[in-house]
Amino acid sequence: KFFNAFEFISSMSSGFDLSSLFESK
Amino acid sequence: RTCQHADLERLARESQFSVNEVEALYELFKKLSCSIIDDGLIHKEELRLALFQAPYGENLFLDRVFDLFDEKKNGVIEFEEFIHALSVFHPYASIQEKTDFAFRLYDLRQTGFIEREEVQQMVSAILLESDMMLSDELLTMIIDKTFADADSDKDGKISKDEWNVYVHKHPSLLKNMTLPYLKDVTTAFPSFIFNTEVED
Repeated sequence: KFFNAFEFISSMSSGFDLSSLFESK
Repeated sequence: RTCQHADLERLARESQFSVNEVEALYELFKKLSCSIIDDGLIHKEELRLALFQAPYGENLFLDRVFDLFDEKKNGVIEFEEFIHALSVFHPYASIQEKTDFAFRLYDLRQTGFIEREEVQQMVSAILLESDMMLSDELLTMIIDKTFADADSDKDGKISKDEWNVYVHKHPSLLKNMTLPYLKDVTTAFPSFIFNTEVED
């Protein structure tokens, strides 16, 4: 499915997903 | 530590946020910055706790995000640094700002290029983090294919210009660089109203 390394990194890395900052409010 | 009116106005000018939104984000900042050490600064453990619900454990990406927030490189995130970095994630921030920020995230060794080893390191970190297995052969194939597409001068590293072109071709790469919540922070943190200095 992921033949683009950056696509893989950006969709799989939880450390880059800052939305949880707001979800934990 | 408090945030004076002049600071709020300056931060609003320097970011995509209104004064009231900066105030609302100050409520979030206060909460994050006192979760472990109550000193009005966000320490790495506090960011980790907010993102992963656990204060310990190594994470390559968390380290990079923290480093980019920490403009002064003093090991903590101050409120103005928090606003500056979050502004890049605003839905109205320019694509160029987001593209630049993503480049700096991926340029692990801060050489001004995204090198093959760095991409390999990031992919391997995710595989480890998510308990996924991938053969070395397949990993090499994925990196080869990515570089064939992104590294147009074939020097084994992705320059800023090459990155700009590549992201333009693959805009979904910036998906994580936009936080829709930021359009609505005053609703998300209504308690700012009790401390507000101005009416927008």
